[in-house]
Amino acid sequence: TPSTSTSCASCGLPKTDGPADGDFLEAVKRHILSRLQMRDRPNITHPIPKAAMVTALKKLHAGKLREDGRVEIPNLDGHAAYMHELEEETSEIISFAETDDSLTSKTSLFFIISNEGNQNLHVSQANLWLYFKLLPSALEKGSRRKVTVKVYSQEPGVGSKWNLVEKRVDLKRSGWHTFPLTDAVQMVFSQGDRRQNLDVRCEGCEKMGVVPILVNSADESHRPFLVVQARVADNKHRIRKR
Amino acid sequence: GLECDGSNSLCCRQQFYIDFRLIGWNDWIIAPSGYFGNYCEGNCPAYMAGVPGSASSFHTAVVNQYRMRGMSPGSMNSCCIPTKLSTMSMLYFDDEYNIVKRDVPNMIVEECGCA
Repeated sequence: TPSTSTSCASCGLPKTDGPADGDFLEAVKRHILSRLQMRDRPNITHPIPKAAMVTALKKLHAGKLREDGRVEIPNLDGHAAYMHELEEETSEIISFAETDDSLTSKTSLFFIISNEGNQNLHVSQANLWLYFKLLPSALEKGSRRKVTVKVYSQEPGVGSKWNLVEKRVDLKRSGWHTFPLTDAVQMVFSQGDRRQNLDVRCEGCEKMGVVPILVNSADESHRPFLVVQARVADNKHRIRKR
Repeated sequence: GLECDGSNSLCCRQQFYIDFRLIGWNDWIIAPSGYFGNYCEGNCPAYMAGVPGSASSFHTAVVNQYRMRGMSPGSMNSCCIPTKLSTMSMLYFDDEYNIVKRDVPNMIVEECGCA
């Protein structure tokens, strides 16, 4: 074994009697996480539906990967009704949030969901994506920040609103979170409407130093958006648009 | 490359397998079921340094260039290093419950040699 002064950084480990000791195991764990560009192992709080796994694996075998290698699994947070839908049977409409003067509250926003040709669309899945930013002060308040996010459907001007989804969000860092809105978007389509008005309220955000990013011209890259997967209800033709 | 079998102290590859079930990582790593965290260990005497085939690494090429130019770095110690690494394909859940498939290059030490 070379002496310390002349050894190189890439030299192999010295022979040890018990290579499987705790430190070595921890080093290997850290190595795996760093290669996967993760700080910690993900916290899997509830079991993954087998149907979701099967769908993901089918997509993998069919080569339907996104560029970053991810396989999109619809609604893993307990709404697994659409796992059987293959990607080629649906299409995606992505709509970015807007706001105008008719919306009285700063927490109000709306989406115009394009439906060219006024086709009879069946919504198989719709998710609202919201970005939550952790303020520097939040980082000093411990590692877990649980907030409750409520998304309301709102009639502009009238003021009446009803709760569409309520979700407890556990924030470890700034990032995107999804909120299922399938039924609400389906209702918009079935009424022949294109506009979805929403009001987003976050309980505990202020206290925890968390800011949900709504429509903000200074932060366009975190603008809320709505992803709708739909197909024409009568003849199942694909809708070739995004 | 030599496999470590305890019979000598020369540079060799020590196999080390971690079963994800045993460390409680099988809930987020779908495949594979474990990881070969192999590593290199052992001594590199002078006659083993730069042996073609067993240590065809970049480091060896550099040292050989010095030797060809008559600038043999005689005082340079030889190291037991990975000379062949392979890619590991992983299927796992990330923080957002996405299933991610990633081919991680240079993840598994396949061969060790002296350089």
